[in-house]
Amino acid sequence: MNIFRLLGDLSHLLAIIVLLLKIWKTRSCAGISGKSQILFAIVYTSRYLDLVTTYISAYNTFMKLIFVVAAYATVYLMYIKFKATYDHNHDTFRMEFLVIPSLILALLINHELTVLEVLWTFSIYLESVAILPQLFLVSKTGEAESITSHYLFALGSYRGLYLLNWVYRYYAEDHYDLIAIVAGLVQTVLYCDFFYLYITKVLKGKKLQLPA
Amino acid sequence: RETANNKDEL
Repeated sequence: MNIFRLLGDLSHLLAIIVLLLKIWKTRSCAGISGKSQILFAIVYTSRYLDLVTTYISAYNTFMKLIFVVAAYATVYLMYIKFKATYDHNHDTFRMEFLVIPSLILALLINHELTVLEVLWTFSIYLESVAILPQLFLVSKTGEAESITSHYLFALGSYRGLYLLNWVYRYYAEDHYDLIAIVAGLVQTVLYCDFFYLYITKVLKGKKLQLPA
Repeated sequence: RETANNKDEL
């Protein structure tokens, strides 16, 4: 564990908590893509199957459980409890366009052709693009509430910090995993446009509004 | 190398 990895995990945790609190406090999930949230639930379910096979550390188990439970809780709040506030007219990205290619790619490019390893790889590929429905929703409506922007910033920072963690581990521990690194790069790049808007607008107190 | 069963990263 190094500082980048820890900050990455904490940033991820913060993103999840911010999103759940936003939905809970405002009793609304307007502006949030349910498609992205379903994809994240699929991502963490397929990645953390090792919870039942291997024990790594209390930290590892605790965080995995939080990520899985929070993903399902978010989906529950969006599709059941606060269904009436869900922006489904704008949330039109087709999930199969991301799930199917990720699955095919995981079957083709993986470290080992075993069920757990392919599912892990699939989750890494899918995670890298799972935010697309959310970014698509923001671009369709042309704006995002500040709290949604904070959520996206924390979520985007998480994989960016993991990239630094991988650079560190490469030099310090001679450890690297190309699948995770390439997917992590893709994931972070997808946020670049958003990061730019966040820094130039939201941090200056303005609403995140896309140019018309 | 880490395998699916001993990946410590989240």
